[in-house]
This record gives sequence, C-alpha cells and structure tokens, in this order.
Amino acid sequence: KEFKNSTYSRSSVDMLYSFAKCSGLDLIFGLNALLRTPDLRWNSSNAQLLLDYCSSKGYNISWELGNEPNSFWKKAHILIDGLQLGEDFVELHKLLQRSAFQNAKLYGPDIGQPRGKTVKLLRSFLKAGGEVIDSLTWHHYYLNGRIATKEDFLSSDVLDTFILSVQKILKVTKEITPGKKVWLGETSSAYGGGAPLLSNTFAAGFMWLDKLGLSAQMGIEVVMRQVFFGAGNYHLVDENFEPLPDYWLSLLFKKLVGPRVLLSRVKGPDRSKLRVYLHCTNVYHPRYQEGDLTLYVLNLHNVTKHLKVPPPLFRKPVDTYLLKPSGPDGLLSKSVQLNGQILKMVDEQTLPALTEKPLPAGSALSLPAFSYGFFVIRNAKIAACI
Amino acid sequence: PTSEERSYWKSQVNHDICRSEPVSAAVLRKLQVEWPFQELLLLREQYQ
Repeated sequence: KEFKNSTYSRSSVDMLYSFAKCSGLDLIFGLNALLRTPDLRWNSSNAQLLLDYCSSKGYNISWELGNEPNSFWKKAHILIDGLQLGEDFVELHKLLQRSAFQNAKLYGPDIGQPRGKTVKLLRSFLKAGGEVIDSLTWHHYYLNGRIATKEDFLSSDVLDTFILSVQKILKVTKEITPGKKVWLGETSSAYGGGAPLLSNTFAAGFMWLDKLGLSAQMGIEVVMRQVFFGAGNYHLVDENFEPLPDYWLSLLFKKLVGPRVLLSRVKGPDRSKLRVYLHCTNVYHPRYQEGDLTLYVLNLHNVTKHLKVPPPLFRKPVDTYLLKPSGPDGLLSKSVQLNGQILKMVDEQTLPALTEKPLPAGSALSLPAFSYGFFVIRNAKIAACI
Repeated sequence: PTSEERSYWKSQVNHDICRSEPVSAAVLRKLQVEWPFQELLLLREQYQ
C-alpha cells in the first residue's frame, strides 16, 4: 500500500520518446492518477511539469490518466469513484487544451476486467467524462499466470470467455456514449507477468491470434500488447532482444492482415476448435493486391484439419504461411517454424524473409493438429476489399 | 539524469535522434546491472 517516490528525469522522457519515434511507434503516456488533493480531486501539478517539458521539446504524445482505477483501493487505499475519475479526465482535457497539446488524443479509463463494481465505475465514468476521451480503453487477461495450465492455453472455452467480456464493455459504451471507439489498452494471455513456460512459447499464440481475430470482428480497432519487453513471461522479445513466438506471429499478422474484416464461418462438427477469421489482405504487402483475402486459422483439434473454401474462391491460387513449433519442446517451444523454416534474426537488425508456400489451385487448406497459420487467397477480386 | 545518461545525451546533441551513436559501454553496463532489480519490482507490481 506504499509506493516509493520515483522520478522520471528529462533524459528518461527523451529516451522513451526517441525509442518510440525511431521505432515508428506512437507514444501514449499514462499519467499518475493517484496524486490527489485533500478533497480527493486529481492533483495535476506533476502532470503540468511533464506537459511543459514535452511541449518545449515539440513531442507528439497522446495521454492516459491512471491504470486500472477499479483497483485503486486495493493498491493504494485511495477510493475514487467513476464520477470523480470522469471529472479528473475533464480536468486533464482542459489542461491539454491550454497547452501545446490541443490536438493530442486522450484515452481511458484503462479499467480491468468488466466485473460488477468495475462496470459500475465505467458507467459513471462515461457519464462524467465520456465526452473528453477519444477512445475507451480496457484491459483483458484470460487467466492468472500462476495457476494457468497448458490445457487452458489450448482450450476453446477459455478463448470464448473473451467474447463475453467484450460484449459487456460494448454494451455499457453503446448505452452511455454511443459511437465511442473501444480499444484494448493492455492485454495478454495471463496476468501477473504471464504464465511461466507458457506465455513465451508457441502455445501462447492461440490466445494472441484468437484475440486479434475476435477483437477485429467485434469492432475493437486497436489492441495494445502487454508487453514488448519486460518482466515475466509474456514479452515479445526476450532479455537478449531475441524474438519469441508471439513476436513472429505479430509480424506475420501485420504483414498479411488488413484492417477490413469479413464474416467467416466453418461448416462442420466442433467448430469452436477450428477458429477462422477473414480480412481483406494488407494492400501494402508487395506480393498482394486490392481484392485479395487473408484467412487465418487456429486448429485446436489433435488431428490435422483440411479446409475447403467455397466457390468461386476454390480455384484461386493460395499462399500458405503455416506456423508450427520447432524442436523437442513441442507446443512449449520458444522457437517457431514458418512453412518448415525456423524463424531467426539474420543479424541484430535484420529480420528474415517471411516466405510463402504457394498451393496448387483447388487444394484443400491443411492445418496440422495444434497449429495456426495464414492463407492468402490471391486474385480473389472481392468487391468489399477494393 | 545520472552522469552516464547525461554524458550519453551530451554526445547526442545536434544529432538526428534516430541516427544516434550506439549507447556507451557505461550506460549499457548500468542498464544491465539495474535490470534484474527492476524486473523483480515490475513482476511484483504486475502480480499485485
């Protein structure tokens, strides 16, 4: 319940900003919402110092205020209700308007899982401060990292729990601030640093890919991953900056999947174990063109599954990008192969080529037991993708 | 800023920040020494 006083020096902020900028990332800075006046209003003086410094440097930053405010009492013995938090966001918005950050984006409230009191907090937050946020952010983890098992990571029932959580958030948002964008502001497989020997292995990819697919399908346009580099097990690169399986999966997703989402269904028994998602292909990929389709599939069955796409797509050429674990650890491997080739950095700065495997027209799309992959249907000429 | 950070940033003045020189050995060493402690702290907070 006590926090050590920690200081962000100017050079720390500079390093953080240059890391984001030089990596082509957008920086969202989460301000401390636990600094309070005696009557429990947010004390913005500390934030003002940071805003002043960042505007003097001409930095382009978006802002958040507080992290998981539903846990403030548990973490810090400070009880803030949704109404107060909403008013705090309005105060921050005014501060931004008076600074060089008039056009900066503001996101929040970064609440945790939508359970009883948290939903109540969200509801009153949106009533008081919903108008000043550009997107609503919430956090999601499937499991507690300390007790999660391999079976959990491969369970379609566990994957489906995400749907219910999204629906709860969307319902409240639609009711109070219709049209407001909803984003995942922090998410991963398991909380508390992830699950040891699971969250950093091939097995974690089922949760990650399924979450990306479901999020897109349900209208969540931004998913922020916990974590690129950090403590625990759910990082994308390890302590030596070597990419882990979820990094390679994210990279392939970025390369192949465009933002436009289409509806896809599997006909056949036990459909929840064969999960398919369909998007227009990323048109910035040099090999593909407008009108192409990217299908990504997770096979949670313990046998190979063969998919047949319906006519008129059946006769179209298809590129396969199949991911499988590499080495004796099987699903718990930290190494992956793409179409049989182990993915590895060429040198410190060079990513390997992500090479497709073309399939003869008319072939079934095969997915071995407990694997996932992407299929790009070329020359599909889908009107919705043009 | 620590003295190591200060010397690093001094060396970067008037440079394009995305074409900066490699981090000095002193800064690298400092970060590597600090990381295991930060890692423990982060992990404790994440679990909390």
